[in-house]
Amino acid sequence: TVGAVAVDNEGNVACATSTGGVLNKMEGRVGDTPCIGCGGYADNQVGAVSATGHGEANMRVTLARLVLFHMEQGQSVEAASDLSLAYMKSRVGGLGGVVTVDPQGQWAARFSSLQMPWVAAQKDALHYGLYTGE
Amino acid sequence: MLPVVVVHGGASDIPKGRTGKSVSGVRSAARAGYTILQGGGSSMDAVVEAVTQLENNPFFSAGCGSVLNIKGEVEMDAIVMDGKTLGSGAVSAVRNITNPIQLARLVMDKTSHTLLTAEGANQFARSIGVPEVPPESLITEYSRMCWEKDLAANPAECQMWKMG
Repeated sequence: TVGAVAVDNEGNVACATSTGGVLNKMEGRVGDTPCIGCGGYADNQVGAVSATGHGEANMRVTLARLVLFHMEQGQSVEAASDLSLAYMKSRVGGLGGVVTVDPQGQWAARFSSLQMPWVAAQKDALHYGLYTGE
Repeated sequence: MLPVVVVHGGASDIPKGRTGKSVSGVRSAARAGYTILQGGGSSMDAVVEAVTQLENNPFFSAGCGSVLNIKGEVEMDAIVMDGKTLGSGAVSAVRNITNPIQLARLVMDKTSHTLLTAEGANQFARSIGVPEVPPESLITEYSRMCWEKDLAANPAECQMWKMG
């Protein structure tokens, strides 16, 4: 799975997520990626999220929308992402990751899996990581 | 407000020999998206460009390089969403489109629907002139090797907790 979120000069947010799914999936299996609120969500009033991970777990907690729900409740992009991933892990045992932005350009790349390659480009600088804490 | 692009390359385990290529791939994709923002482009243009680059990079499981299903075939899903309008477009189970993310955007821009699947998505692609490619062209040697290895090691029905 791959994905991206962005904020432009006008403060508009957007998300995009694409995947080949999971290895040896049943023919016809559709995971979280194309489902609104699961593989991605974007709302200028809150922010945007692109998600990855255990697709069926992600769908059961509507991960992308859950992150934005926590932001609506006043959480930061980072805290909202962590709370949502922790909820998915505790409630349905799923691991995954998200990239999240708010309309002001605050961003987070958080994951509960062992690794997730990510990069943020802002103010002509690149921030990137692969393992937790990077 | 500070324009930004944030890109991910998936949460699945990456073999050590492939981590460098994965990180360089997401860096290139983020740069491409950010260049669009710097030129005054929209956040939608930026995310579609970033994801298109990753779909075209065989080191990622989307587009060319997608993992294979139980029959050894590619079936891809994609979504876009625009925070300004809450417009959204998605496709699922498409097999012979190089860039499903661009097809998802066309679903958003050109139809009144939010999700088209399988043959319906392909019919839509044909109707608006999106080129179809041989499905085999999206299968890499690595994805076929992983499929064969996994098929030999696991019963087909054991699908729980694999990550996309």
